[in-house]
Amino acid sequence: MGLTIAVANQKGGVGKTATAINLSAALALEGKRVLLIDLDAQGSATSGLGMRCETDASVYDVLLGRIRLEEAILTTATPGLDLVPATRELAGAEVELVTMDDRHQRLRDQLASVTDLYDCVIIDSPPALGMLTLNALCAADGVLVPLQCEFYALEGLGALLGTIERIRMALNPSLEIYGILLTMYDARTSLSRHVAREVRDHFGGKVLNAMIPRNVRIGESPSHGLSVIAYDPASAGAAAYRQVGREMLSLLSGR
Amino acid sequence: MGLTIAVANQKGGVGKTATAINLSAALALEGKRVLLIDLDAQGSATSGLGMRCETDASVYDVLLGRIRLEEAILTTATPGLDLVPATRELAGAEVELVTMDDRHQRLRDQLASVTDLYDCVIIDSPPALGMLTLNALCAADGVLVPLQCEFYALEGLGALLGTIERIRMALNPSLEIYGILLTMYDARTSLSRHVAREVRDHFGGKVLNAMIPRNVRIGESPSHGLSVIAYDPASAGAAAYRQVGREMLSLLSGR
Ligand SMILES: Nc1ncnc2c1ncn2[C@@H]1O[C@H](COP(=O)(O)OP(=O)(O)OP(=O)(O)O)[C@@H](O)[C@H]1O
Ligand SMILES: Nc1ncnc2c1ncn2[C@@H]1O[C@H](COP(=O)(O)OP(=O)(O)OP(=O)(O)O)[C@@H](O)[C@H]1O
Ligand SMILES: [Mg+2]
Ligand SMILES: [Mg+2]
Repeated sequence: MGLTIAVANQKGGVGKTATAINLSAALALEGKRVLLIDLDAQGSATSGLGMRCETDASVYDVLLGRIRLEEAILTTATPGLDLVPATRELAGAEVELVTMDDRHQRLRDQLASVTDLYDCVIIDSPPALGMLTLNALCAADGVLVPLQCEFYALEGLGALLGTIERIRMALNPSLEIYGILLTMYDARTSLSRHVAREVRDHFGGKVLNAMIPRNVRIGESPSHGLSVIAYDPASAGAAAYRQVGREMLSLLSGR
Repeated sequence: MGLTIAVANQKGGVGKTATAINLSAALALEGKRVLLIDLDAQGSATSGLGMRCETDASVYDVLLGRIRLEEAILTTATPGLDLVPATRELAGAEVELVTMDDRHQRLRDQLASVTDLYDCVIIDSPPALGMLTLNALCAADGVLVPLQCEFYALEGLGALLGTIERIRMALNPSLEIYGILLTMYDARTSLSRHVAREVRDHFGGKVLNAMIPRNVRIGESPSHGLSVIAYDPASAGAAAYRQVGREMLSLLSGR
């Protein structure tokens, strides 16, 4: 029975997609069977792995009930890693889902038929607390929150943790916070050091030991359709995401 | 009669708020009377200028018609720069506006009573192509598109330009693209240089000459509640945003 992890933070550009792709790849390289679901109409996780949704089978069609989730699954160049792609049409789902009775659990219901096929399902969310992120949080067992080492990081975290708590109370009682992951850490700037220290002071053990450095290889890898681990295994970015993989594995094996 | 500029790009973390705050400050320091409207529920433009919405008078109340825009205007520490703040409640507007007949022009209608008081109105948008960004694009005379020098930059631009064209045809015939602004440019990386060259090749004269470098002072300034121009006037970030101000002024004076 696989575990489902939502990668979420409504602040934009904090490394959600980079984390979703590279954690998925790190777990696949450890021999796990992983399904990555792109729940962002921008389709960054889809294009970052060099994939295009050729047919009408995207996560949008799955949410609207036109096809089953299995029909949208693509295999990627990374052994053990499959993908459910997103297309721009997904932007329409924010409004279309609102009118459905079971609007918050469309993804959860569809996932039930495939979680046995995978050790881990990872969901990349858009930069908003709307219907799509709600579906991700209702489908997930736990949430991984990438947090950029920048001023605005702490501002938005309160809203996100509040939303997660409300969802746990009302819609998904088993939802946990698997961890806060510090991203784009630049040891040369006092801003980065200050934010990292403040987050660790506030959230203690909830913050993963692994910290993702600002590393140009992470920014370059999607242009090659690869995870940073496949693109430049010796890079600091690859090492950091392999460490995230190990931390999540030890966390998940305890469940 | 002031001009209204929407700062928009649905990709997250590309420097929308940094551009909205620092362009506003640059124009105010040139002696213009500027109104900055924070249309993002994260409230980054509000907190980045050290402001908090004390009363119930935020842009959310304005959009729902509870108060007039003038009642939500705050003066900031920068002479000539006023702000309409945002609060988290604004996230609810995405859904609440959908049911209103005039949902796309709520902001435009409210702005009509204040544009005579300002030389320029600047609107900071959230990282989505939803109701709030739609309101910003319907209220605006022109759009400024911050574009991060990263792989995903060009991916989302097509969707945004398509949305702008649809809005011009159906809802706001005078909407123009005032420019594409390259942000977080790091001359040391081939990724940055490659993306900047590709954007200039594709979009030619639409791309502003000014280019915003990745500059830690820009990231530090919001933690002091100041624009980068006020925080560190000698920094490369301040110089770049002053240049953006001059380019926008020469563009606007021609209208
Ligand atoms: N540690 C890092 N070092 C350098 N660049 C990074 C790093 N992490 C992510 N990036 C790059 O920064 C940009 C933003 O990251 P990413 O797209 O993963 O964020 P996001 O939170 O998914 O954004 P959105 O809110 O738009 O979904 C991307 O161009 C990505 O390649
Ligand atoms: N040129 C720059 N150099 C360094 N840091 C920058 C620069 N521009 C913006 N930043 C920082 O990068 C982060 C992202 O920028 P910003 O919040 O302005 O983007 P945004 O597009 O408004 O994000 P969102 O999509 O969440 O609204 C912020 O922490 C900001 O302070
Ligand atoms: Mg993303
Ligand atoms: Mg912003």
